[in-house]
Amino acid sequence: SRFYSVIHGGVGTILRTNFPREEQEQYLEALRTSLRDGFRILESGGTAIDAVEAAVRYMEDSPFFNAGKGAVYTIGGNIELEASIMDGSNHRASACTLLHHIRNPITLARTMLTTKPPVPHVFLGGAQAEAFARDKELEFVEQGYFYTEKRWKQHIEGLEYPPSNSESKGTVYGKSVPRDHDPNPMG
Amino acid sequence: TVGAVAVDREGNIATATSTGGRNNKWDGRIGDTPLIGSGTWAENATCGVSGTGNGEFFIRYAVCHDVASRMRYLGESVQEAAATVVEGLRKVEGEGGVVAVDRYGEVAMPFNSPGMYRGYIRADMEPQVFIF
Repeated sequence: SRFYSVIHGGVGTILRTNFPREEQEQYLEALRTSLRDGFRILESGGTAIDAVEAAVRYMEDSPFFNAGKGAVYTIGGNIELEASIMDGSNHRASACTLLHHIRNPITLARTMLTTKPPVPHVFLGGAQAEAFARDKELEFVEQGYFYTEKRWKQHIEGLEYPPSNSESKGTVYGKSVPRDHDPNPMG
Repeated sequence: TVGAVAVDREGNIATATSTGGRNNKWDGRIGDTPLIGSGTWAENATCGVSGTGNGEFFIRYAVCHDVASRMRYLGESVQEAAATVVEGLRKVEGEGGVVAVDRYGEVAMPFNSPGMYRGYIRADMEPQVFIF
């Protein structure tokens, strides 16, 4: 009857002195809720796979974390998401990347893992991954769903050549805009 | 990045990780999260691990798999293995951390950055959550 769950919501580069107590508490409460979501499944006899999907799914839907809603932007002003899941009982795993419209990438990875007939590949990316998700009737959203003011501001501040309209909230830039080709872009 | 590792009543371990990547990454860049062994690993014989941080380093050092390998081949505990791997990352200027659980429910949550959002829960206890 021993079962356990551990989660993370990413690493922080902000120092404690610059992190308001009220904001810290919002993050902590989101972490607690994620833990409870996963643990409730374990308590009721559910599998570890079910539990980790539920815990991560909550954080994908929360604007506080860099996954799903609240994700960071690419240098081109896009949201590109990725996720993976692994079952330790049989070494089965599934992963997906370069996703632009899947609300919950972890659910796509989970669906790839458990669907019948089995997906013959571990790792799908881009258009094919989203086509599979559409076939399985997973939830799609517009890029604007992922927008948060905080992440957009981080994106703009990290660009060497920011767009003239920094309030554009997720506008994709034209190809004529010079790009920062630093292999370790600010972020 | 977010991640979770769980051990169920049957003793099975699973790991899940999800991310938006790095701020202002190149379009088309793939990080460690979807690469099994780099940002995600699970095997019942050792542990489950989920990583977060500078993905390029997690890929080059196969971080999550390395935690399990140290347990398997060196007989280290999950805490020893995870701490050693994350400390090794720091030495090569790779910033990040992992959460890991072994099959006995021992938890490790080391990181080398100023903070890491993390937490754990066991039966008959309230969730334990931390930032710094």
